[in-house]
Amino acid sequence: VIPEPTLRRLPHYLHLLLNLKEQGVKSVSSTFIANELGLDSTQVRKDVQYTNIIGKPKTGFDVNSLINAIQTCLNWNRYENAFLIGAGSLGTAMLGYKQFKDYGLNFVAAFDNDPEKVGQKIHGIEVLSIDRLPVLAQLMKIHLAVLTVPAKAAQECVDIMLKGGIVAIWNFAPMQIKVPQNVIVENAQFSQSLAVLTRKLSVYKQTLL
Amino acid sequence: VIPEPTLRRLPHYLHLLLNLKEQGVKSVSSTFIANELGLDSTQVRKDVQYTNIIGKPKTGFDVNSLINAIQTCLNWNRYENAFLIGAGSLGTAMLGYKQFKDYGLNFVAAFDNDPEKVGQKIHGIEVLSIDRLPVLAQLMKIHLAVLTVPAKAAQECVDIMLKGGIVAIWNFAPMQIKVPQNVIVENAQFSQSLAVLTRKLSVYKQTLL
Ligand SMILES: NC(=O)c1ccc[n+]([C@@H]2O[C@H](COP(=O)([O-])OP(=O)(O)OC[C@H]3O[C@@H](n4cnc5c(N)ncnc54)[C@H](O)[C@@H]3O)[C@@H](O)[C@H]2O)c1
Ligand SMILES: NC(=O)c1ccc[n+]([C@@H]2O[C@H](COP(=O)([O-])OP(=O)(O)OC[C@H]3O[C@@H](n4cnc5c(N)ncnc54)[C@H](O)[C@@H]3O)[C@@H](O)[C@H]2O)c1
Repeated sequence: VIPEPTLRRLPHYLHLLLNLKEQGVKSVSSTFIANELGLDSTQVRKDVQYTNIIGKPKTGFDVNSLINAIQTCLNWNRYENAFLIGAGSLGTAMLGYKQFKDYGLNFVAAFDNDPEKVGQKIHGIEVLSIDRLPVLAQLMKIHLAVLTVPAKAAQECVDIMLKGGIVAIWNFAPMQIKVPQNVIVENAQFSQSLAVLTRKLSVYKQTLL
Repeated sequence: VIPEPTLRRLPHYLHLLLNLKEQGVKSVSSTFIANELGLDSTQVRKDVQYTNIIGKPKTGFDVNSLINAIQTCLNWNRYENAFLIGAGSLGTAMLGYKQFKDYGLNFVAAFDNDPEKVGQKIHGIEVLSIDRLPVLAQLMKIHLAVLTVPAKAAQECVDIMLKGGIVAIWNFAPMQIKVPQNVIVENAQFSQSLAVLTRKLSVYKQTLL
């Protein structure tokens, strides 16, 4: 099992490696990765071990092999078809974000309860009525869904998603959704991320007084 | 100093407490908070200690005092005027998100290098040319900025922000920006969050085979 802190660092390594590949770099050391990302090189070596890629003493890791290995670990080398629920402003930005395909995320349909949105296409993806989600999720074997509805509507939408057999939810609503134990929930971290920033800024400003 | 993991949990407590307040609940125990959020109650008690709010044996914490204390810890009881750089699809969604004011974040201007966008207003916020950022940041004493430009343009924009005296950056571009040591950077966690989700889903699917 790969520890969650390691899983969260792997995309950083991947972004860096993809950049290096673009620049024609063939191999890289864990020290180089650590310096670039402001991490500890022992930590980087430990993380990379989970990908089963072995570095050579003089040259380090093969960039291509490490890219493939990380993508396989994260399952980003295969497409996961996904639904998006709540085609509002954040949902629309996400439907238009082509780079999600690099992370193996492929939106196939969006759902909303606003009659003005249903029937429209957003970035080429059709917006359907939320009532149709359970049947379509079963038919299309959709396991992953992104939730971008307001907090007040979140639990009600989750219950509909569960009826359709969704087992992995990326939740952007700022509240705790309740799901059965086998369902995977990853809460997007907007308010947590901002909390760290505003706190650190206020502490920094104190030092200036 | 409040540890970062505690800082990241405080917004969860705050969302829950604000909900309870709306329902007229006057006091709450750390056990109740822990159960609602799927956390350990000892952890909740330790976190709350950082806010200096003392619970009473029988009744627990006063909801209002705990809300105020957490908002003060995070500096969300005061407005931090901020700039947003990159008025694209994600930037637009964020400029329109009224709830950021609950987190003390108040966008006062947006910047872009696309001549079609400069001079427009997005959700009432004027989009200005990126060249004007350094002077305006100094004049308006802006310390915090949100970066929603593509990765290729990120470092160049950061260098402009630093010239303006920005000391706290909320970075949405999927790459590591380089800043002097005194500058606070909080990377938004889109790809990290998705990594955890897709990995857990692929492990779960293996168990079904
Ligand atoms: N916009 C941001 O920058 C931002 C930042 C952080 C968090 N969020 C969170 O992301 C979520 C979406 O935010 P937004 O700014 O896109 O809001 P929004 O109001 O623009 O969009 C919400 C969408 O959900 C739909 N909806 C509402 N109830 C529904 C229901 N019962 N079934 C199906 N669809 C329903 C609405 O019709 C709308 O299209 C919210 O929970 C918000 O708190 C947004
Ligand atoms: N859209 C999403 O759902 C999403 C999700 C995760 C991460 N991101 C990241 O957020 C960032 C923004 O994404 P987006 O989808 O809004 O992209 P976008 O292309 O819609 O918007 C980018 C904006 O930045 C502006 N820009 C480009 N170069 C600039 C420069 N040198 N100076 C000033 N402005 C400049 C563009 O004119 C455009 O308005 C990207 O780094 C992206 O990887 C987006």
